[in-house]
Amino acid sequence: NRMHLVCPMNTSPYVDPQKSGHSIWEEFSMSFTPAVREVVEFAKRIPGFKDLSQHDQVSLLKAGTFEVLVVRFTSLFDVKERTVTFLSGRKYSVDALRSLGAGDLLNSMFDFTEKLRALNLGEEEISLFTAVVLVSADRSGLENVNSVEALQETLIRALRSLITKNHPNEIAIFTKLLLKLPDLRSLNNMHSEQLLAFKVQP
Amino acid sequence: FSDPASNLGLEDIIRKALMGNMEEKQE
Repeated sequence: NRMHLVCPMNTSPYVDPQKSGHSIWEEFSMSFTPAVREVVEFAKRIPGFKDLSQHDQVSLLKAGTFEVLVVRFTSLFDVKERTVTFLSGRKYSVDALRSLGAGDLLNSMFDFTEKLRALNLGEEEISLFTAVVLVSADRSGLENVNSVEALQETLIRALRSLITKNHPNEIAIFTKLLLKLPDLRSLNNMHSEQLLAFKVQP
Repeated sequence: FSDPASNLGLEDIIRKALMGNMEEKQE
């Protein structure tokens, strides 16, 4: 009987109570599909990604798409104003979303956004970090872990080199950035739990 | 519904989006 969709990948958190669970689900799917396609297009542009097996490309994307979207959409979370911008462009306050059922995940998203922003990374750095997020050799179901690991190491080396070049006096940024990876895993797990709860009673 | 990615139909979207790339690789 859930009546609200607090994920900003919707046009609005409010759901028409007259609509069937199926049509709500269809609309939600239509809303986030373009963002998922963009992640796939991004993955295709990572040098070496297309050389991985088809199975592993799908496995990495299945496991990592949410984490990539979290990094890409930190701009939706206004840490200062405590608002979240939905796909329609309308902003909703944290308090409003909490009253609609948003819980710990929302707070954790704000924490993550705040910490990532504090690193003051440029577009190229964020992009390379996002590639590192996606190409993770410890995702489940990979058939050629060694290939993924080799690509992951190449990307991490490139990220370290870029950060060192751009922030010569702040090498700790690279370490802090890598420490964001387990934070993203944690967000991913929380999000998965929400999805499971939602799908059970659409 | 033990797999959230399957719940969302994510795999289907990903496979379709990758398809051009995959066809290219199969050639």
